[in-house]
This record gives sequence, structure tokens and C-alpha cells, in this order.
Amino acid sequence: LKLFSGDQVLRIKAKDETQLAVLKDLVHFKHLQVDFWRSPLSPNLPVDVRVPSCNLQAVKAYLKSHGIPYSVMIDDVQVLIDKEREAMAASRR
Amino acid sequence: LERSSSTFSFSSYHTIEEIYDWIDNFASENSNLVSKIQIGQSYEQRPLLVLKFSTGGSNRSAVWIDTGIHSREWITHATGLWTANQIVSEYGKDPVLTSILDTLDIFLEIVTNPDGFAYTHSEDRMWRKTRSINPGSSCSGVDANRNWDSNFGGTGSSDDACSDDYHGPSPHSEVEVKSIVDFVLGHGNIKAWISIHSFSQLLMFPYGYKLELTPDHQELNDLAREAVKVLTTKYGTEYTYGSISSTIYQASGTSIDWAYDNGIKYSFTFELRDTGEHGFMLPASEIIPTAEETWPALLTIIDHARHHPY
Repeated sequence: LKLFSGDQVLRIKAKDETQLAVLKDLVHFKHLQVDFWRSPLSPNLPVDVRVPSCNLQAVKAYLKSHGIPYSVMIDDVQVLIDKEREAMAASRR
Repeated sequence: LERSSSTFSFSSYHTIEEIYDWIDNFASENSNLVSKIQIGQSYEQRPLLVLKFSTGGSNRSAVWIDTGIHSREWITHATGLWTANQIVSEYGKDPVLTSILDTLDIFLEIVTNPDGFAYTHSEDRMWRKTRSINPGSSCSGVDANRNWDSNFGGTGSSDDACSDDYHGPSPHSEVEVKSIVDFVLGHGNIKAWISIHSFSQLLMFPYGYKLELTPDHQELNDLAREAVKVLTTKYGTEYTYGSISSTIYQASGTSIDWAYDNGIKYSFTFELRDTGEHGFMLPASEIIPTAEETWPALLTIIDHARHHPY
């Protein structure tokens, strides 16, 4: 089973079209392995992106360098997955 | 112990085996209203199952509902299960549902992408696509909601097999999509189409692949407004509505555009709850509230279709 320990989901709010374009560029940075849960569409819609733990620093630095505000929506994806599996097991019991 | 669908917990997530067992029991225990139809086999040879809710008649006008085309959106399968059970529980009690089912049939595909769903349980919880192998690429799978023959390969889909939006090698290349296409065209009398996704609290209608409005835009927009209104009444969950291309983005090859272009006027897609905390990984405690608030919106759309034959 693939693990997502330390992966975070960031909720990003672009202020304008310029920041949105910066976020769209993230899609092309394949080495960062980001997984868009909500794609960059318009400045009034939030963007949610899962970032592997190994690339968190780089992605956060990228956002900061462009002045793009974000918050951490999910602090550790694996914790959520573990809870989900435990809940399923408990329900089965 | 004898297995029974009555012991099933709708407030929990389930594996594909558990869901398929439930479907078997549910259909056999409610055979007066429900039948199980296999419309094909997935790439990995799993049955593609559809529940048919019908009170009789032959080739009645019908409604198509699918959940789980994006396999990681577990809340949609869970909503499908609850909805199936709700249809049986409320038939004969809820006057709107009862008169709907006295006139129309409802087809519900709960696990639209079974291979992907099984994979989310066994290997990769984040998996969204089908599991077909892409020749010449190390990346598997196709986005089954970019694979329909509606401006296939256009804006809002990717030709990169490693992308989550990969449209696939050709329209309907995915057997999961082709099986629905064949079934729906073969039926020939589907009048409403509802694809359920998560998350971001949206109710959308065609077009996705172009910015142009459909000839039915005003009616679809009014109906979406009404459906969102009743949805919000339940728990205050606020939805945005509109055409796909105006509400979020241009997306080619989607199911509801295909449905609309093939004569199904009332074609809608839901994006279920967004708590702002869990993304599509909604805790199981959210399943029933999510399904409960979606239910009156579904009924609103279906009832409108019933009252506006075309």
C-alpha cells in the first residue's frame, strides 16, 4: 500500500490572474509531483494541491516567492488515510 | 448468519467486495422494485453493475445516475449506496418519488470505475483514473471523465498518459465508458443524466467543452437554481451552479456533454461537499448528511424531467 506520510494538502487562494498563472505553472513542474485536487481555475476559487513531503519546502518556497497565500488544509494525508481505514475496520467489527 | 442488506452500514465506507455483496442482497430482497443489470466488464474483468429501479412497463422513459467515475472520491459511491436504499425505503411513502417511479425508471451505477476503486483500497488511495495499460507509457489509466466522444482531446484534457486528466487513446477507449454508451444508446429513452463527483459544491450542466450556451441554457439554469435551493435548505450547504465552462473551466470529453449532445436534455453533474478540511477524503460521519442534502436536489431534477417530457 502506497504511503503518503507527511504529504500535505495546501489550500491556496490566488489574488489575481498573475498569481493564478504562477499556480498553473506548477502543473508543468513534474519533478515536484504535485497532485491538484482543485485545479487553478479562477482567482475567486480556492486551489487545493497535495504535495509530497519531500517537496513541501520547495513548493512552499515557490508560493512565498510569488507572494501567494496558502494554508495547510491537511497536515498529514497518511494520518487521514489511517483514520479512514480504522473507521472501516471498526464498522466491520 | 445469513447475509442481509439490512445490516449494512451506510455511514461507513466499504470495499468493492462489500458493495457488490450488498448490491446482490439488495436486489434480491427488493426484487419487486430493483433489478441488477450487468452492462459490461471492466478492464480488469470486474462486472459493471447497474441497479434498475422500476415499477413495470416496457422501455419507460428513464433517468441515469452514476457515482464513482473518479475512484478516489469515495463519498460519491457512499452517496450512491445511500440513495439506492432511499429509493426503496421511500417508494410508497414519499409522494414525489412514488409518482416518479410510477412513470419513470431509474438506473444507478454505483461503482462506475471498479478497477480504480479497488486500486484505491489496495494500492493507492489517491488513484483517480481507470487501470488500463497505456502502450508505450509506464503510466496506467485514463481519466474516464475525459474519455467521452464530446470534443474528445480538446481543451481541458491532457494527452499525457501520466496526467490525471489523460483523455485516453480514442473516444470510448475505456470499456467502463463504452459500456455505458452502449447501454444508454441501446435503451434509447433516457431523459435525464446525473453524474456525481466530489468535491467543491457545484451543480453544473453543459457545455463543458465550449463557452457557448446550450439552446436549453435558461431552463437548465433555472432547474439548477431550484435544485441547489432545496439542497441548501437541508443543512445550509451552499452550492454554485452554472454551465461547466462558465462555472469552473473548459473540460472536453465529459459525460454530461456527451449525454446532452446525444439528446439527453437534462444532463447535470454534482460536485459534493467541500468542508475545507478534508478535500475528497470526507470522514465517514459526513456520508449521511452529504447524501441527505443531495437527495432532494436529485428528486427536483428528476421530477422536472418527469413533468417536462420531450
